[in-house]
Amino acid sequence: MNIFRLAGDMTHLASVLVLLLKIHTIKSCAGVSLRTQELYAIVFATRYLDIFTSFVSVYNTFMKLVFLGSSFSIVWYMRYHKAVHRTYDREQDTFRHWFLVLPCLVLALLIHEKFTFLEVLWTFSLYLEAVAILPQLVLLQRTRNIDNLTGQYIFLLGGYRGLYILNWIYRYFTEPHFVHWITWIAGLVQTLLYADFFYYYFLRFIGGRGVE
Amino acid sequence: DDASDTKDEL
Repeated sequence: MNIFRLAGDMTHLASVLVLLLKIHTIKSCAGVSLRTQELYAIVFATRYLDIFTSFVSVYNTFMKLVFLGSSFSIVWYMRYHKAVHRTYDREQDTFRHWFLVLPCLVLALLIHEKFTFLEVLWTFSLYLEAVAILPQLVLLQRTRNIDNLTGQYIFLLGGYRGLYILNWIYRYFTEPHFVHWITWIAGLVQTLLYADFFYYYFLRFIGGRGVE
Repeated sequence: DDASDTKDEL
C-alpha cells in the first residue's frame, strides 16, 4: 500500500459518502443518474465476488463491504425511497446503460489475464467501471447546472482512479513483474472520460460559482 | 507471479 493507493481509496470513499450525504440528508437525488449508480452496483458485485474466498486484509475487506453497501443502498434509495425517488428525473436519465454491459462482457471474454469465472467477471468489472460514468455525464450535460454536492461527487469519483494510475506507476517502478496492462488501460480510459468534466469543474471552481 | 494473483487492490 502506497500513498497514492491510500489517497485513491480515500477519494473513492469520500465520493460515495458525499453522495450518501446528499441523498440521506436533503432527501434528494436531483442531477444524479440512477443508471450510473446501477452500473456501479454491478461493478462492485462482479469485482468483489472473491470477498469471502480470498482474504487480503481487514482494510481490503472493510472497503469492499463499504463500496458494496453504499452502491446498493444508493440504488435502493433512488428506486424505492418515496421522498428521494420523487426527485429523480427519469425523463432526462435515459442513457441506454444496458448497451454498455454486453460489450464489456464480450470484451472480458476476449481479453483477460486468466480464463476463469472469477477473473473474467473481475475483468468485466474493470471495463464496465471505465464507462459507468457515461450516463451521469450525459445527464449532467442535459440538466446543465448541477448542485455542488453532485459536482463534488463526480469530481471525487473521477479523481480516485487518477490516483490509482499514480499508484500503478509507483508499483511498476518499485515491484518487479508488476505489469497489468488491462487494469492500466481501463483505468486510463476511465480517467480520460472525466477530462471534459474536470475542465469545466476547474473553470467554475476558479470562477467561484456552481458547476454549469 | 503470485503477486498478480491476489487482487490486493479495490
